[in-house]
Amino acid sequence: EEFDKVHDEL
Amino acid sequence: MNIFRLCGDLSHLLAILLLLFKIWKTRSCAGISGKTQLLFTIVYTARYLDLFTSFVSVYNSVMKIVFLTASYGTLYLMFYKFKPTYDHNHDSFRILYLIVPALVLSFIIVHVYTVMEILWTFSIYLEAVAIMPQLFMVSRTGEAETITSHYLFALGSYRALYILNWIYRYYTEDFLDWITIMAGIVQTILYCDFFYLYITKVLKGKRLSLP
Repeated sequence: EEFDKVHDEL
Repeated sequence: MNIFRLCGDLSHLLAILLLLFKIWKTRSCAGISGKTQLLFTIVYTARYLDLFTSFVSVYNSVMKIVFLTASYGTLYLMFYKFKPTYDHNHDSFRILYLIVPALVLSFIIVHVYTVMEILWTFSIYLEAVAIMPQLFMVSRTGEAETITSHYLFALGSYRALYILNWIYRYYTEDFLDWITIMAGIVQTILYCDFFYLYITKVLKGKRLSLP
C-alpha cells in the first residue's frame, strides 16, 4: 500500500 | 482547521514574534538559549522541506515560511548582530544528547522509510525536547525576564492546544497520529513546572525567579 499521508499541521 | 489548532498556531506565532521583539527592543538576547533557538531552526528546516513537495493551503505555506524566516532571523540576531549579549556561559546544555536520540528514534518509530518522512519524524521528536536547553538556562540563572516568561508560556501553550486539537480531530475526522500525539504530550509535560511558576508568579506581577 502506498503511503500518501500529507502532514497538514504545522 | 478547528479553534484549538488555530489558537495553537497563533500562540506559536505570538511566541516567535515576542522573542524577536524582545531581542530587538532590548538590543540584547540575555537569558535566551541560543542552543534552543538552533534546535528550533533545525526542527523547522527538517519539517518544512515539504514546502517543495506538497501543498496543503496558503495558510499552511505562509505560516511555514514565517516560522522559518523568524527562526533564521533569531539566529542571526543572537549569533551575529547582538552576539556580545549572548550569555553562552549559562547555555551549557549538551544538545547532542537531544539530537542523537531524536535521530535514532526517528529511524525506529516512523510511518514509512522515506527521507522526507524520516526528516519529518525527526523534527517532531526533536521539537518535543528542544526547549530543554532554555529551561536548563532558566534553572541555572534562577530567573527569567518577564517577556521571556511570556515567550515561554506562549510556546508551551501551543503544543498543549494541539493536544486538544488532536482529541477534537479524533472524534470528528478519525484522525490519529501517535507519533505527534506522544511527542506533543512529552513536549507539554516539559513545560508543566514552568506553567506553575508562570501562573503563581508572573501573572501576579512578580518576576520569575526560582527559590
